[in-house]
Amino acid sequence: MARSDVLIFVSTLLLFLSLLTVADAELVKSDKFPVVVSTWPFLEAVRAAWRAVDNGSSAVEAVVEGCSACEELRCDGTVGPGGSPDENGETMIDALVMDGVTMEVGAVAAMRYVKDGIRAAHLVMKYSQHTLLAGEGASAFAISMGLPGPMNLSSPESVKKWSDWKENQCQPNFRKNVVPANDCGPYKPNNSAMNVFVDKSTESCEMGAIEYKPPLVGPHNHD
Amino acid sequence: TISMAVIDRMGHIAVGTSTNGATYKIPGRVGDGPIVGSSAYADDEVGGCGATGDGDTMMRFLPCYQVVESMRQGMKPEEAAKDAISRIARKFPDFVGAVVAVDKNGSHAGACYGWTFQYSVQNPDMNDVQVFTVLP
Repeated sequence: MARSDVLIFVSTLLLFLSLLTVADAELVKSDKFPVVVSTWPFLEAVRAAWRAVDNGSSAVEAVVEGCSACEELRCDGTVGPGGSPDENGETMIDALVMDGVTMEVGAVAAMRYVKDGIRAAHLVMKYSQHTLLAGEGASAFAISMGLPGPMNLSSPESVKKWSDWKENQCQPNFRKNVVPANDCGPYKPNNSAMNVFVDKSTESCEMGAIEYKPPLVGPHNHD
Repeated sequence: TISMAVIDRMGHIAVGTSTNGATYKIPGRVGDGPIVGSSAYADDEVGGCGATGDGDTMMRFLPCYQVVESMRQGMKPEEAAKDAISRIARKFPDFVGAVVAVDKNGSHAGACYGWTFQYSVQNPDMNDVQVFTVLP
């Protein structure tokens, strides 16, 4: 190879490498990123995620920080411990984290006795090959991986809400086609309502027999 | 419920959800919160999505998976969000819910049904969090 050819080759290589470096720098210093987007005006949660990701944390770590802040603040009473009592007055936690690069997911469902939902979900992602753990199995896994617990997830507010609901004959609730319809349980199937579905051969089905209840979901009671 | 999407400095996307579910639910009930594609979904090549609302209904439609796949097919975030919500509303006119979508470039939009929805954003153009209001 002639000396001029070598010079041309080296020059071209250097130019290519410098372009790569510029492109890489543009990616890292892009004025588009980072970005944090969250449902609802949970400002402190977004700020927590922003602080993490702006300081160089990964997207997954920032999501965990942001959602964890909301759990600690009990955002709207719909996140973290001390809210949304079930029919037994107990608070349980559902959480999920997903990495859009690796498509790894960790999730916990109906987790009892552990308040840190998103951290538990992250532990499922980091330390298991599973996607979703539920119930007391999720609680045991989270505690074994270092999260605090077991603990009571109720709060004075959630206990009061549940007591008021019990005094109101457990209304409203998510039951349908059961008796008693307007009182607390124990519940049994309302056979007259269920027959509408079972006996499809009759033409005397009265659709009015199917119990309809308006949705219970609102700004302070939602998934 | 909080559902959150983050794009980090490298352009990588992650999503997450945390909730204590619906009040007075039947013990054992699990909503959409921990269901992949329902409360949240992300794909680095496309974008991410978060959802909130009536989880018992929403988890039947995997709205966040729908949003991300619609964006993959070329829809803008606003169009994808509206499409996912309308698919649920067509079948359940009393449904209440919302989704927020963000594409891999950081463009974002929300859509809702049955209530007025707000979502929050922070990016390098903002000094602090900004709240966006979406009407049904």
